[in-house]
Amino acid sequence: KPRVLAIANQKGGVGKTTTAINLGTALASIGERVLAIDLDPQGNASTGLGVPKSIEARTPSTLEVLLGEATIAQAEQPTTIERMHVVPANIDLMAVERDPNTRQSRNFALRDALQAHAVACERDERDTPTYVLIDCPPSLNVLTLNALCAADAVIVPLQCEFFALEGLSLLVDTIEQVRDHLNPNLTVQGVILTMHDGRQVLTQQVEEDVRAFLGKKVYSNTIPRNVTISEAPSHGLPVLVYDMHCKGSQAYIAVAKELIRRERGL
Amino acid sequence: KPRVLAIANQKGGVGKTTTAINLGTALASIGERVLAIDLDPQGNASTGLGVPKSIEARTPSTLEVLLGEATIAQAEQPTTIERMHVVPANIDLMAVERDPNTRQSRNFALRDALQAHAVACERDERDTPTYVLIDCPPSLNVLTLNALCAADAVIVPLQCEFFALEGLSLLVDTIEQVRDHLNPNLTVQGVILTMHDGRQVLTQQVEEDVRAFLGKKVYSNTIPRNVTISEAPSHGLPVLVYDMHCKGSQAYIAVAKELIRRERGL
Ligand SMILES: Nc1ncnc2c1ncn2[C@@H]1O[C@H](COP(=O)(O)OP(=O)(O)OP(=O)(O)O)[C@@H](O)[C@H]1O
Ligand SMILES: Nc1ncnc2c1ncn2[C@@H]1O[C@H](COP(=O)(O)OP(=O)(O)OP(=O)(O)O)[C@@H](O)[C@H]1O
Ligand SMILES: [Mg+2]
Ligand SMILES: [Mg+2]
Repeated sequence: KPRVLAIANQKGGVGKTTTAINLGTALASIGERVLAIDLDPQGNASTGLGVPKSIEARTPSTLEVLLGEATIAQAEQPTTIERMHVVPANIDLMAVERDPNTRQSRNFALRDALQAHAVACERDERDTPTYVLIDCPPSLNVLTLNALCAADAVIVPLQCEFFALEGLSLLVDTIEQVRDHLNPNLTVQGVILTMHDGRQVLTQQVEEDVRAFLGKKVYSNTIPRNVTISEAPSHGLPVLVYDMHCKGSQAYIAVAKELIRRERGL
Repeated sequence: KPRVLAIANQKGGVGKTTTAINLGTALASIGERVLAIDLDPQGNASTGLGVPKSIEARTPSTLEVLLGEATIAQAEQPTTIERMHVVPANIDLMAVERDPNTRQSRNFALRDALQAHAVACERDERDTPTYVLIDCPPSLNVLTLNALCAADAVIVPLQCEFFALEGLSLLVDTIEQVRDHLNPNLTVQGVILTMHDGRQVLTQQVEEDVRAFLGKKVYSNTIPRNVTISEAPSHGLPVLVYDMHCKGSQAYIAVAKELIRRERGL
Protein backbone atom coordinates (compact mmCIF):
# COMPACT_ATOMS: atom_id res chain seq x y z
CA LYS A 1 0.00 0.00 0.00
CA PRO A 2 1.47 3.38 -0.99
CA ARG A 3 2.52 5.86 1.69
CA VAL A 4 0.38 8.96 1.10
CA LEU A 5 1.90 12.33 2.12
CA ALA A 6 0.06 15.65 1.87
CA ILE A 7 2.30 18.68 1.28
CA ALA A 8 0.30 21.39 2.95
CA ASN A 9 0.49 24.88 4.41
CA GLN A 10 -2.28 27.48 4.09
CA LYS A 11 0.33 30.28 3.96
CA GLY A 12 0.97 31.18 0.38
CA GLY A 13 4.27 30.94 -1.45
CA VAL A 14 6.19 28.86 1.11
CA GLY A 15 7.45 26.21 -1.33
CA LYS A 16 4.68 23.56 -1.36
CA THR A 17 4.75 23.01 -5.11
CA THR A 18 8.54 23.26 -5.31
CA THR A 19 8.80 20.62 -2.57
CA ALA A 20 6.21 18.31 -4.16
CA ILE A 21 8.03 18.43 -7.51
CA ASN A 22 11.60 18.15 -6.26
CA LEU A 23 11.13 15.83 -3.28
CA GLY A 24 9.15 13.59 -5.63
CA THR A 25 11.91 13.67 -8.22
CA ALA A 26 14.58 12.93 -5.60
CA LEU A 27 12.59 9.98 -4.25
CA ALA A 28 12.11 8.64 -7.80
CA SER A 29 15.85 9.02 -8.47
CA ILE A 30 16.65 6.77 -5.47
CA GLY A 31 14.31 4.05 -6.70
CA GLU A 32 10.86 4.87 -5.27
CA ARG A 33 7.75 4.87 -7.48
CA VAL A 34 6.16 8.27 -7.03
CA LEU A 35 2.68 9.51 -7.90
CA ALA A 36 2.24 13.30 -7.57
CA ILE A 37 -1.31 14.62 -7.30
CA ASP A 38 -1.85 18.28 -8.17
CA LEU A 39 -4.69 19.46 -5.96
CA ASP A 40 -4.27 23.17 -6.72
CA PRO A 41 -6.43 24.78 -9.45
CA GLN A 42 -3.37 26.94 -10.27
CA GLY A 43 -1.85 23.74 -11.70
CA ASN A 44 1.72 24.76 -10.83
CA ALA A 45 2.86 21.19 -10.03
CA SER A 46 1.55 20.04 -13.44
CA THR A 47 3.44 22.82 -15.27
CA GLY A 48 6.57 22.33 -13.17
CA LEU A 49 6.58 18.64 -14.17
CA GLY A 50 6.23 19.52 -17.84
CA VAL A 51 2.65 18.31 -18.17
CA PRO A 52 0.54 20.94 -19.97
CA LYS A 53 -2.64 22.01 -18.21
CA SER A 54 -4.32 21.34 -21.52
CA ILE A 55 -7.93 22.07 -20.88
CA GLU A 56 -8.46 21.75 -24.62
CA ALA A 57 -7.02 18.25 -24.80
CA ARG A 58 -9.73 17.24 -22.36
CA THR A 59 -7.73 14.47 -20.79
CA PRO A 60 -9.05 13.57 -17.36
CA SER A 61 -7.51 15.53 -14.49
CA THR A 62 -7.84 15.82 -10.72
CA LEU A 63 -11.36 17.25 -11.05
CA GLU A 64 -12.66 14.14 -12.81
CA VAL A 65 -10.96 11.92 -10.22
CA LEU A 66 -12.62 13.78 -7.32
CA LEU A 67 -16.02 13.66 -9.03
CA GLY A 68 -15.62 9.90 -9.57
CA GLU A 69 -15.74 10.37 -13.37
CA ALA A 70 -12.25 9.00 -13.95
CA THR A 71 -9.92 6.64 -12.12
CA ILE A 72 -6.41 7.62 -11.11
CA ALA A 73 -5.05 5.20 -13.73
CA GLN A 74 -7.00 7.08 -16.44
CA ALA A 75 -5.89 10.53 -15.23
CA GLU A 76 -2.24 9.95 -14.37
CA GLN A 77 0.36 10.99 -16.91
CA PRO A 78 4.03 10.08 -17.20
CA THR A 79 6.68 12.76 -16.64
CA THR A 80 10.22 13.03 -18.01
CA ILE A 81 11.36 11.45 -14.75
CA GLU A 82 11.52 7.69 -14.63
CA ARG A 83 9.22 6.16 -11.98
CA MET A 84 7.28 9.44 -11.51
CA HIS A 85 3.70 10.08 -12.67
CA VAL A 86 1.36 13.00 -12.02
CA VAL A 87 -2.40 13.51 -11.92
CA PRO A 88 -2.55 17.03 -13.42
CA ALA A 89 -4.86 19.84 -12.37
CA ASN A 90 -6.24 22.92 -14.08
CA ILE A 91 -8.60 25.77 -13.33
CA ASP A 92 -11.67 23.52 -13.70
CA LEU A 93 -10.75 22.17 -10.27
CA MET A 94 -12.21 25.34 -8.79
CA ALA A 95 -15.63 23.79 -9.43
CA VAL A 96 -15.03 21.57 -6.39
CA GLU A 97 -14.24 24.57 -4.18
CA ARG A 98 -17.49 26.25 -5.14
CA ASP A 99 -19.68 23.14 -4.96
CA PRO A 100 -22.33 23.99 -2.34
CA ASN A 101 -22.93 20.33 -1.72
CA THR A 102 -21.40 20.00 1.73
CA ARG A 103 -22.02 16.29 2.06
CA GLN A 104 -19.55 14.85 4.56
CA SER A 105 -18.50 12.20 2.09
CA ARG A 106 -17.14 14.94 -0.18
CA ASN A 107 -14.06 15.11 2.05
CA PHE A 108 -13.20 11.49 1.21
CA ALA A 109 -13.33 11.66 -2.60
CA LEU A 110 -9.54 11.52 -2.95
CA ARG A 111 -9.10 8.87 -0.25
CA ASP A 112 -11.64 6.66 -2.00
CA ALA A 113 -10.00 7.20 -5.40
CA LEU A 114 -6.57 6.25 -3.99
CA GLN A 115 -7.95 3.13 -2.31
CA ALA A 116 -9.67 2.09 -5.54
CA HIS A 117 -6.36 2.66 -7.38
CA ALA A 118 -4.45 0.39 -4.98
CA VAL A 119 -7.09 -2.35 -5.42
CA ALA A 120 -7.05 -1.99 -9.23
CA CYS A 121 -3.23 -2.20 -9.34
CA GLU A 122 -3.28 -5.43 -7.34
CA ARG A 123 -5.98 -6.93 -9.55
CA ASP A 124 -4.08 -6.04 -12.72
CA GLU A 125 -0.76 -7.06 -11.14
CA ARG A 126 0.65 -3.63 -11.79
CA ASP A 127 3.01 -1.81 -9.46
CA THR A 128 1.38 0.59 -7.05
CA PRO A 129 3.32 3.73 -6.28
CA THR A 130 5.42 3.52 -3.11
CA TYR A 131 4.85 7.22 -2.40
CA VAL A 132 1.94 9.52 -3.23
CA LEU A 133 2.71 13.24 -2.80
CA ILE A 134 -0.27 15.64 -2.81
CA ASP A 135 0.43 19.32 -3.63
CA CYS A 136 -2.14 21.44 -1.78
CA PRO A 137 -3.46 24.95 -2.55
CA PRO A 138 -2.78 27.85 -0.12
CA SER A 139 -5.95 27.44 1.97
CA LEU A 140 -7.73 25.08 4.35
CA ASN A 141 -10.69 24.55 2.01
CA VAL A 142 -12.36 21.38 0.73
CA LEU A 143 -9.36 20.56 -1.54
CA THR A 144 -6.82 20.64 1.30
CA LEU A 145 -9.34 18.78 3.50
CA ASN A 146 -9.47 16.04 0.86
CA ALA A 147 -5.70 15.76 1.01
CA LEU A 148 -5.68 15.59 4.82
CA CYS A 149 -8.36 12.89 4.76
CA ALA A 150 -6.49 10.85 2.15
CA ALA A 151 -3.03 11.19 3.70
CA ASP A 152 -1.16 9.04 6.18
CA ALA A 153 0.91 12.10 7.19
CA VAL A 154 1.59 15.73 6.36
CA ILE A 155 4.83 17.32 5.22
CA VAL A 156 4.85 21.04 6.08
CA PRO A 157 7.14 23.26 3.98
CA LEU A 158 7.86 26.30 6.15
CA GLN A 159 9.37 29.46 4.70
CA CYS A 160 11.79 31.09 7.18
CA GLU A 161 9.70 34.24 7.44
CA PHE A 162 7.54 35.82 10.14
CA PHE A 163 4.10 35.49 8.48
CA ALA A 164 4.79 31.83 7.67
CA LEU A 165 5.66 31.14 11.31
CA GLU A 166 2.50 32.90 12.44
CA GLY A 167 0.35 30.44 10.49
CA LEU A 168 2.05 27.27 11.77
CA SER A 169 0.01 26.78 14.95
CA LEU A 170 -3.23 27.14 12.94
CA LEU A 171 -2.04 24.42 10.57
CA VAL A 172 -1.04 22.11 13.42
CA ASP A 173 -4.45 22.68 15.08
CA THR A 174 -6.23 21.88 11.81
CA ILE A 175 -4.28 18.62 11.42
CA GLU A 176 -5.27 17.65 14.96
CA GLN A 177 -8.94 18.42 14.25
CA VAL A 178 -8.87 16.28 11.10
CA ARG A 179 -7.25 13.48 13.12
CA ASP A 180 -9.96 13.71 15.80
CA HIS A 181 -12.95 13.80 13.43
CA LEU A 182 -12.06 12.52 9.96
CA ASN A 183 -8.77 10.61 9.71
CA PRO A 184 -7.51 8.98 12.92
CA ASN A 185 -4.12 8.02 11.42
CA LEU A 186 -3.06 11.50 10.38
CA THR A 187 0.22 12.81 11.83
CA VAL A 188 2.78 15.51 11.00
CA GLN A 189 5.50 13.60 9.17
CA GLY A 190 7.83 16.56 9.35
CA VAL A 191 8.50 20.24 8.82
CA ILE A 192 10.98 21.25 6.10
CA LEU A 193 12.50 24.73 6.36
CA THR A 194 12.53 26.37 2.90
CA MET A 195 14.22 29.48 1.46
CA HIS A 196 16.63 29.14 4.35
CA ASP A 197 19.45 31.69 4.52
CA GLY A 198 21.55 31.12 7.62
CA ARG A 199 23.16 34.57 7.37
CA GLN A 200 19.84 36.32 7.97
CA VAL A 201 18.76 37.07 11.54
CA LEU A 202 15.12 36.41 10.58
CA THR A 203 15.95 32.90 9.35
CA GLN A 204 17.84 32.18 12.60
CA GLN A 205 14.94 33.45 14.73
CA VAL A 206 12.31 31.47 12.81
CA GLU A 207 14.42 28.31 12.88
CA GLU A 208 14.99 28.65 16.62
CA ASP A 209 11.26 29.19 17.27
CA VAL A 210 10.14 26.26 15.10
CA ARG A 211 12.62 23.82 16.60
CA ALA A 212 11.52 24.91 20.08
CA PHE A 213 7.86 24.40 19.10
CA LEU A 214 8.07 21.14 17.13
CA GLY A 215 11.41 19.64 18.15
CA LYS A 216 12.39 16.46 16.27
CA LYS A 217 9.57 16.91 13.73
CA VAL A 218 11.73 19.58 12.07
CA TYR A 219 14.07 18.13 9.48
CA SER A 220 17.77 18.74 10.15
CA ASN A 221 18.35 19.28 6.40
CA THR A 222 16.99 22.61 5.13
CA ILE A 223 16.37 23.95 1.61
CA PRO A 224 18.46 27.08 0.90
CA ARG A 225 17.17 30.04 -1.07
CA ASN A 226 18.59 29.22 -4.51
CA VAL A 227 17.76 31.05 -7.73
CA THR A 228 18.23 27.91 -9.85
CA ILE A 229 15.22 26.38 -8.03
CA SER A 230 13.00 29.22 -9.20
CA GLU A 231 14.36 29.13 -12.78
CA ALA A 232 13.67 25.42 -13.32
CA PRO A 233 9.85 25.64 -13.62
CA SER A 234 10.10 27.99 -16.61
CA HIS A 235 11.72 25.04 -18.43
CA GLY A 236 9.04 22.60 -17.21
CA LEU A 237 11.71 20.67 -15.32
CA PRO A 238 12.40 19.81 -11.69
CA VAL A 239 15.58 21.48 -10.47
CA LEU A 240 17.17 18.00 -10.11
CA VAL A 241 16.86 17.59 -13.87
CA TYR A 242 17.53 21.23 -14.79
CA ASP A 243 20.78 21.42 -12.79
CA MET A 244 21.64 18.35 -10.77
CA HIS A 245 24.67 19.87 -9.06
CA CYS A 246 23.22 23.18 -7.78
CA LYS A 247 22.74 23.74 -4.07
CA GLY A 248 18.96 23.38 -4.42
CA SER A 249 19.15 19.93 -6.01
CA GLN A 250 21.68 18.68 -3.48
CA ALA A 251 19.42 19.92 -0.66
CA TYR A 252 16.36 18.09 -2.00
CA ILE A 253 18.38 14.90 -2.33
CA ALA A 254 19.52 15.23 1.30
CA VAL A 255 15.92 15.89 2.40
CA ALA A 256 14.69 12.85 0.44
CA LYS A 257 17.26 10.67 2.19
CA GLU A 258 16.22 12.08 5.56
CA LEU A 259 12.58 11.38 4.68
CA ILE A 260 13.41 7.71 4.00
CA ARG A 261 15.35 7.47 7.28
CA ARG A 262 12.40 8.97 9.13
CA GLU A 263 9.99 6.62 7.41
CA ARG A 264 12.12 3.61 8.28
CA GLY A 265 12.21 4.74 11.90
CA LEU A 266 8.39 4.71 11.95
CA LYS B 1 -16.55 58.93 -1.64
CA PRO B 2 -13.48 56.81 -0.86
CA ARG B 3 -11.52 55.17 -3.66
CA VAL B 4 -11.68 51.42 -2.99
CA LEU B 5 -8.73 49.32 -4.19
CA ALA B 6 -8.55 45.52 -3.87
CA ILE B 7 -5.02 44.11 -3.53
CA ALA B 8 -5.46 40.71 -5.09
CA ASN B 9 -3.60 37.80 -6.64
CA GLN B 10 -4.58 34.15 -6.18
CA LYS B 11 -0.93 33.11 -6.32
CA GLY B 12 0.39 32.75 -2.80
CA GLY B 13 3.24 34.71 -1.24
CA VAL B 14 3.57 37.43 -3.91
CA GLY B 15 3.48 40.40 -1.52
CA LYS B 16 -0.25 41.23 -1.22
CA THR B 17 -0.17 41.82 2.53
CA THR B 18 3.20 43.58 2.42
CA THR B 19 1.83 45.91 -0.28
CA ALA B 20 -1.45 46.57 1.58
CA ILE B 21 0.44 47.50 4.76
CA ASN B 22 3.24 49.56 3.22
CA LEU B 23 1.41 51.21 0.35
CA GLY B 24 -1.25 52.16 2.90
CA THR B 25 1.34 53.59 5.26
CA ALA B 26 3.03 55.53 2.45
CA LEU B 27 -0.32 56.99 1.32
CA ALA B 28 -1.13 57.99 4.93
CA SER B 29 2.31 59.61 5.28
CA ILE B 30 1.59 61.89 2.28
CA GLY B 31 -1.72 63.01 3.75
CA GLU B 32 -4.33 60.52 2.59
CA ARG B 33 -6.83 58.94 5.06
CA VAL B 34 -6.44 55.20 4.67
CA LEU B 35 -8.70 52.36 5.78
CA ALA B 36 -7.14 48.89 5.41
CA ILE B 37 -9.48 45.90 5.39
CA ASP B 38 -7.99 42.52 6.24
CA LEU B 39 -9.98 39.98 4.24
CA ASP B 40 -7.64 37.03 4.87
CA PRO B 41 -8.40 34.60 7.72
CA GLN B 42 -4.62 34.38 8.23
CA GLY B 43 -4.87 37.92 9.62
CA ASN B 44 -1.38 38.89 8.45
CA ALA B 45 -2.31 42.51 7.63
CA SER B 46 -3.74 42.88 11.17
CA THR B 47 -0.55 41.55 12.76
CA GLY B 48 1.70 43.53 10.47
CA LEU B 49 -0.12 46.71 11.52
CA GLY B 50 0.32 45.87 15.18
CA VAL B 51 -3.32 45.06 15.83
CA PRO B 52 -3.61 41.75 17.72
CA LYS B 53 -5.91 39.15 16.20
CA SER B 54 -7.43 38.91 19.65
CA ILE B 55 -10.18 36.42 19.30
CA GLU B 56 -10.50 36.49 23.07
CA ALA B 57 -11.03 40.25 23.24
CA ARG B 58 -14.06 39.66 21.03
CA THR B 59 -13.93 43.05 19.37
CA PRO B 60 -15.81 43.03 16.07
CA SER B 61 -13.71 42.08 13.06
CA THR B 62 -14.15 41.58 9.32
CA LEU B 63 -16.37 38.54 9.89
CA GLU B 64 -18.95 40.58 11.82
CA VAL B 65 -18.87 43.29 9.15
CA LEU B 66 -19.55 40.76 6.35
CA LEU B 67 -22.37 39.16 8.34
CA GLY B 68 -23.93 42.59 8.95
CA GLU B 69 -23.50 42.23 12.73
CA ALA B 70 -21.19 45.23 13.05
CA THR B 71 -20.56 48.39 11.09
CA ILE B 72 -17.15 49.34 9.76
CA ALA B 73 -17.02 52.18 12.32
CA GLN B 74 -17.50 49.62 15.13
CA ALA B 75 -14.87 47.22 13.77
CA GLU B 76 -12.13 49.59 12.62
CA GLN B 77 -9.17 50.09 14.91
CA PRO B 78 -6.49 52.81 14.94
CA THR B 79 -2.90 51.87 14.10
CA THR B 80 0.37 53.50 15.17
CA ILE B 81 0.27 55.33 11.85
CA GLU B 82 -1.55 58.64 11.79
CA ARG B 83 -4.52 58.69 9.38
CA MET B 84 -4.52 54.88 9.01
CA HIS B 85 -7.14 52.50 10.44
CA VAL B 86 -7.68 48.79 9.93
CA VAL B 87 -10.62 46.40 10.12
CA PRO B 88 -8.80 43.35 11.54
CA ALA B 89 -9.39 39.71 10.62
CA ASN B 90 -8.84 36.40 12.35
CA ILE B 91 -9.41 32.73 11.74
CA ASP B 92 -13.18 33.07 12.42
CA LEU B 93 -13.37 34.62 8.95
CA MET B 94 -13.09 31.12 7.53
CA ALA B 95 -16.75 30.69 8.47
CA VAL B 96 -17.63 32.84 5.45
CA GLU B 97 -15.59 30.63 3.12
CA ARG B 98 -17.40 27.50 4.29
CA ASP B 99 -20.89 29.03 4.38
CA PRO B 100 -22.91 26.91 1.91
CA ASN B 101 -25.37 29.71 1.44
CA THR B 102 -24.50 30.70 -2.10
CA ARG B 103 -27.04 33.53 -2.33
CA GLN B 104 -25.86 35.99 -4.96
CA SER B 105 -26.15 38.87 -2.52
CA ARG B 106 -23.40 37.28 -0.43
CA ASN B 107 -20.88 38.68 -2.89
CA PHE B 108 -21.94 42.24 -2.04
CA ALA B 109 -21.67 42.11 1.76
CA LEU B 110 -18.46 44.19 1.81
CA ARG B 111 -19.67 46.61 -0.87
CA ASP B 112 -22.86 47.23 1.13
CA ALA B 113 -20.90 47.72 4.38
CA LEU B 114 -18.59 50.27 2.72
CA GLN B 115 -21.51 52.16 1.21
CA ALA B 116 -23.25 52.26 4.60
CA HIS B 117 -19.99 53.52 6.15
CA ALA B 118 -19.74 56.41 3.66
CA VAL B 119 -23.37 57.38 4.37
CA ALA B 120 -22.84 57.20 8.16
CA CYS B 121 -19.69 59.35 7.98
CA GLU B 122 -21.55 62.02 6.03
CA ARG B 123 -24.47 61.97 8.47
CA ASP B 124 -22.13 62.29 11.48
CA GLU B 125 -19.96 64.82 9.66
CA ARG B 126 -16.93 62.65 10.11
CA ASP B 127 -14.17 62.26 7.56
CA THR B 128 -14.50 59.29 5.24
CA PRO B 129 -11.28 57.58 4.25
CA THR B 130 -9.86 58.80 0.93
CA TYR B 131 -8.49 55.30 0.18
CA VAL B 132 -9.71 51.86 1.19
CA LEU B 133 -7.16 49.06 0.61
CA ILE B 134 -8.44 45.47 0.82
CA ASP B 135 -5.88 42.72 1.50
CA CYS B 136 -7.12 39.52 -0.19
CA PRO B 137 -6.37 35.85 0.61
CA PRO B 138 -4.48 33.66 -1.93
CA SER B 139 -7.55 32.35 -3.76
CA LEU B 140 -10.50 33.37 -5.93
CA ASN B 141 -13.10 32.34 -3.35
CA VAL B 142 -16.06 34.21 -1.86
CA LEU B 143 -13.75 36.53 0.18
CA THR B 144 -11.78 37.72 -2.86
CA LEU B 145 -15.05 37.92 -4.80
CA ASN B 146 -16.38 40.27 -2.10
CA ALA B 147 -13.33 42.47 -2.55
CA LEU B 148 -13.71 42.53 -6.34
CA CYS B 149 -17.39 43.45 -6.01
CA ALA B 150 -16.65 46.24 -3.51
CA ALA B 151 -13.63 47.69 -5.34
CA ASP B 152 -13.37 50.45 -7.92
CA ALA B 153 -10.10 48.87 -9.15
CA VAL B 154 -7.58 46.13 -8.48
CA ILE B 155 -3.88 46.48 -7.64
CA VAL B 156 -2.02 43.29 -8.59
CA PRO B 157 1.25 42.64 -6.73
CA LEU B 158 3.27 40.37 -9.00
CA GLN B 159 6.30 38.47 -7.77
CA CYS B 160 9.00 38.27 -10.46
CA GLU B 161 8.83 34.49 -10.64
CA PHE B 162 7.58 31.96 -13.19
CA PHE B 163 4.60 30.50 -11.26
CA ALA B 164 3.37 34.00 -10.40
CA LEU B 165 3.46 34.97 -14.08
CA GLU B 166 1.59 31.80 -14.99
CA GLY B 167 -1.36 32.82 -12.82
CA LEU B 168 -1.65 36.39 -14.17
CA SER B 169 -3.91 35.69 -17.15
CA LEU B 170 -6.31 33.74 -14.91
CA LEU B 171 -6.52 36.74 -12.56
CA VAL B 172 -7.10 39.17 -15.44
CA ASP B 173 -9.84 36.86 -16.82
CA THR B 174 -11.51 36.71 -13.42
CA ILE B 175 -11.49 40.51 -13.10
CA GLU B 176 -13.13 40.74 -16.53
CA GLN B 177 -15.80 38.20 -15.55
CA VAL B 178 -16.59 40.14 -12.36
CA ARG B 179 -16.83 43.32 -14.44
CA ASP B 180 -19.24 41.65 -16.89
CA HIS B 181 -21.55 40.08 -14.29
CA LEU B 182 -21.17 41.72 -10.87
CA ASN B 183 -19.32 45.06 -10.85
CA PRO B 184 -19.37 47.04 -14.12
CA ASN B 185 -16.86 49.66 -12.88
CA LEU B 186 -14.07 47.25 -11.99
CA THR B 187 -10.70 47.80 -13.73
CA VAL B 188 -7.06 46.83 -13.19
CA GLN B 189 -5.57 49.93 -11.54
CA GLY B 190 -2.07 48.61 -11.97
CA VAL B 191 0.45 45.82 -11.59
CA ILE B 192 3.31 46.29 -9.10
CA LEU B 193 6.38 44.09 -9.55
CA THR B 194 7.54 42.80 -6.16
CA MET B 195 10.70 41.03 -4.93
CA HIS B 196 12.34 42.51 -8.00
CA ASP B 197 16.05 41.78 -8.44
CA GLY B 198 17.28 43.30 -11.69
CA ARG B 199 20.46 41.19 -11.66
CA GLN B 200 18.49 37.96 -12.03
CA VAL B 201 17.67 36.69 -15.52
CA LEU B 202 14.30 35.38 -14.26
CA THR B 203 13.28 38.85 -13.02
CA GLN B 204 14.26 40.36 -16.39
CA GLN B 205 12.26 37.73 -18.31
CA VAL B 206 9.17 38.10 -16.13
CA GLU B 207 9.31 41.90 -16.31
CA GLU B 208 9.67 41.82 -20.09
CA ASP B 209 6.70 39.40 -20.45
CA VAL B 210 4.43 41.37 -18.12
CA ARG B 211 5.16 44.72 -19.75
CA ALA B 212 4.50 43.14 -23.17
CA PHE B 213 1.20 41.69 -21.88
CA LEU B 214 -0.16 44.63 -19.86
CA GLY B 215 1.84 47.63 -21.09
CA LYS B 216 1.19 50.88 -19.22
CA LYS B 217 -0.77 49.09 -16.48
CA VAL B 218 2.59 47.97 -15.07
CA TYR B 219 4.04 50.50 -12.64
CA SER B 220 7.45 51.86 -13.62
CA ASN B 221 8.53 51.79 -9.94
CA THR B 222 9.20 48.28 -8.65
CA ILE B 223 9.67 46.89 -5.13
CA PRO B 224 13.12 45.30 -4.68
CA ARG B 225 13.72 42.15 -2.67
CA ASN B 226 14.78 43.65 0.66
CA VAL B 227 15.28 41.74 3.90
CA THR B 228 14.22 44.74 6.03
CA ILE B 229 10.74 44.43 4.51
CA SER B 230 10.41 40.88 5.80
CA GLU B 231 11.81 41.75 9.25
CA ALA B 232 9.36 44.59 9.94
CA PRO B 233 6.22 42.41 10.54
CA SER B 234 7.90 40.61 13.46
CA HIS B 235 7.91 44.02 15.21
CA GLY B 236 4.26 44.68 14.25
CA LEU B 237 5.39 47.67 12.21
CA PRO B 238 5.24 48.67 8.54
CA VAL B 239 8.71 48.87 7.03
CA LEU B 240 8.24 52.65 6.62
CA VAL B 241 8.07 52.94 10.39
CA TYR B 242 10.59 50.18 11.17
CA ASP B 243 13.29 51.66 8.92
CA MET B 244 12.28 54.68 6.90
CA HIS B 245 15.50 54.90 4.91
CA CYS B 246 15.87 51.30 3.69
CA LYS B 247 15.44 50.47 0.00
CA GLY B 248 12.06 48.85 0.68
CA SER B 249 10.57 51.95 2.33
CA GLN B 250 11.87 54.24 -0.39
CA ALA B 251 10.36 51.94 -3.03
CA TYR B 252 6.91 51.95 -1.40
CA ILE B 253 7.01 55.77 -1.16
CA ALA B 254 7.86 55.96 -4.88
CA VAL B 255 5.04 53.51 -5.70
CA ALA B 256 2.57 55.52 -3.57
CA LYS B 257 3.48 58.68 -5.49
CA GLU B 258 3.07 56.84 -8.78
CA LEU B 259 -0.33 55.59 -7.59
CA ILE B 260 -1.45 59.17 -6.89
CA ARG B 261 -0.20 60.31 -10.32
CA ARG B 262 -2.09 57.46 -11.97
CA GLU B 263 -5.23 58.24 -9.98
CA ARG B 264 -5.04 61.93 -10.96
CA GLY B 265 -4.64 60.90 -14.59
CA LEU B 266 -7.91 58.96 -14.38
N1 LIG C 1 14.39 27.30 -2.06
C1 LIG C 1 13.96 28.19 -2.95
N2 LIG C 1 14.82 29.12 -3.40
C2 LIG C 1 14.39 30.07 -4.28
N3 LIG C 1 13.15 30.15 -4.76
C3 LIG C 1 12.26 29.25 -4.34
C4 LIG C 1 12.60 28.21 -3.42
N4 LIG C 1 11.51 27.46 -3.20
C5 LIG C 1 10.52 27.98 -3.95
N5 LIG C 1 10.97 29.06 -4.64
C6 LIG C 1 10.19 29.96 -5.52
O1 LIG C 1 9.32 30.69 -4.68
C7 LIG C 1 8.02 30.77 -5.26
C8 LIG C 1 7.02 30.11 -4.31
O2 LIG C 1 7.22 28.73 -4.26
P1 LIG C 1 6.02 27.72 -4.56
O3 LIG C 1 5.20 28.22 -5.68
O4 LIG C 1 6.58 26.36 -4.64
O5 LIG C 1 5.22 27.89 -3.20
P2 LIG C 1 3.75 27.35 -2.87
O6 LIG C 1 3.69 27.22 -1.41
O7 LIG C 1 3.47 26.15 -3.69
O8 LIG C 1 2.85 28.59 -3.39
P3 LIG C 1 1.24 28.59 -3.41
O9 LIG C 1 0.87 28.93 -1.99
O10 LIG C 1 0.86 29.69 -4.39
O11 LIG C 1 0.80 27.25 -3.85
C9 LIG C 1 8.10 30.09 -6.61
O12 LIG C 1 8.27 31.06 -7.60
C10 LIG C 1 9.32 29.18 -6.48
O13 LIG C 1 9.97 29.01 -7.71
N1 LIG D 1 10.03 43.08 -1.38
C1 LIG D 1 10.20 42.11 -0.49
N2 LIG D 1 11.45 41.77 -0.12
C2 LIG D 1 11.64 40.76 0.77
N3 LIG D 1 10.66 40.04 1.35
C3 LIG D 1 9.40 40.35 1.02
C4 LIG D 1 9.08 41.39 0.10
N4 LIG D 1 7.74 41.47 -0.02
C5 LIG D 1 7.24 40.51 0.80
N5 LIG D 1 8.23 39.85 1.43
C6 LIG D 1 8.10 38.71 2.34
O1 LIG D 1 7.67 37.60 1.55
C7 LIG D 1 6.66 36.87 2.23
C8 LIG D 1 5.39 36.89 1.39
O2 LIG D 1 4.83 38.18 1.36
P1 LIG D 1 3.31 38.43 1.79
O3 LIG D 1 2.97 37.61 2.96
O4 LIG D 1 3.09 39.89 1.86
O5 LIG D 1 2.61 37.84 0.48
P2 LIG D 1 1.05 37.53 0.30
O6 LIG D 1 0.81 37.57 -1.15
O7 LIG D 1 0.26 38.43 1.16
O8 LIG D 1 0.97 36.02 0.85
P3 LIG D 1 -0.41 35.16 1.00
O9 LIG D 1 -0.66 34.66 -0.39
O10 LIG D 1 -0.08 34.07 1.98
O11 LIG D 1 -1.45 36.10 1.51
C9 LIG D 1 6.47 37.53 3.58
O12 LIG D 1 7.20 36.82 4.53
C10 LIG D 1 7.04 38.94 3.40
O13 LIG D 1 7.60 39.45 4.57
MG1 LIG E 1 1.80 25.80 -4.96
MG1 LIG F 1 -1.24 37.91 2.54
